[in-house]
Amino acid sequence: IPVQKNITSYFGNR
Amino acid sequence: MFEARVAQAEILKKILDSVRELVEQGNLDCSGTGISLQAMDSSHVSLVALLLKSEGFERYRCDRSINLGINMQSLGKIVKTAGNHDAITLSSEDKGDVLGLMFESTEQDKVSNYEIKLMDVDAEQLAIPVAEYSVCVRMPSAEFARITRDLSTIGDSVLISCTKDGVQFSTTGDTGSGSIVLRQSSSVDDEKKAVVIEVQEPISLSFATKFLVQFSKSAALNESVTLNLGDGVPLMVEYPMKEMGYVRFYLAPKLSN
Repeated sequence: IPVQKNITSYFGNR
Repeated sequence: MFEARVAQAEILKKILDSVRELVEQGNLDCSGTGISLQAMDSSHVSLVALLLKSEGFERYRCDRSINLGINMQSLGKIVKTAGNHDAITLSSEDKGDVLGLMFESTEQDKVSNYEIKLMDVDAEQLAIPVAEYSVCVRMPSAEFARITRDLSTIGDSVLISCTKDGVQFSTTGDTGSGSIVLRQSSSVDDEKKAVVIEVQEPISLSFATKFLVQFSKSAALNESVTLNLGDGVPLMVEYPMKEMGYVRFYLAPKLSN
């Protein structure tokens, strides 16, 4: 089953 | 003191229309260089990044950087009441608790004033790195809207596969399957109608159809849209707005686990 990661996991906190 | 005046309400209406279904609330970050907004959808798989540069405004003043926490639905509803050609001035005091909106008709014979209460929006600010994309597709935004809408009747995922020969959008659902291929335009009479495919490396990635449909509703912002795909990074869909800035949507790919 395909999963979508949370978008925050691709971007760092500013 | 923050004050920003746009000559025509139409552009603000289009911008708010493009984000307000996806984003319930967000912080408008106002600084000397312009207004930006970063907000995630409620399921946190997509992100909207909006930039309105100060040069894009008829008048712009921001003495010190402020965050205006706004309910997008409320803002959208109020801005919708302005005439398309009305000038809109947004304003807020440094420690104010409202965003002021003033609409002025072109003949200056009607002035409307509104205030929206500001709210505390707890949104994390993300650093979005400049990604190296494998593929960049520029295509008419109306075509992108049509393709996503057509495929959304079949499946809840769209596989975007891109090679130098073309870009294929395909989907599979309980009732069947479908695919649409766009080829690079051979002659470019009209830049806006062209399909331009830049490929560093062929790529295939799968995305949730419903978000692509949401993004594609921004077609009013620009006749062209660019889709940027890269391995291991979210899809970036960009609608540039001439001198004003851009609306960008980021979407996490569906990965097989």
